[in-house]
Amino acid sequence: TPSSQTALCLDAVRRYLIRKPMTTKDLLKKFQTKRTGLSSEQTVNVLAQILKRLNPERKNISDKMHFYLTE
Amino acid sequence: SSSEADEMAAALEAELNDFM
Repeated sequence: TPSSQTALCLDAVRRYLIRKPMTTKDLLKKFQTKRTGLSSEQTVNVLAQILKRLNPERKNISDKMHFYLTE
Repeated sequence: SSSEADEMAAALEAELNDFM
């Protein structure tokens, strides 16, 4: 069953992005569908809404765009 | 699979492109 740590929610995404910069793929790995119980489409949609709300900073690391937040 | 992850990442980036 999904635990509070694997649930896809704004606070969980915020915690990850404060800890370290992450690509979209890094974030998707943290919220795998088999753990959250969401479909792929739901995961993409929810994560997009959360990122729009958080409006994280962006920077390129090794030519890949990473999101991050400061506390 | 990694290809599904790639597809999801691409879809997510496409969603965010309008915004970014």
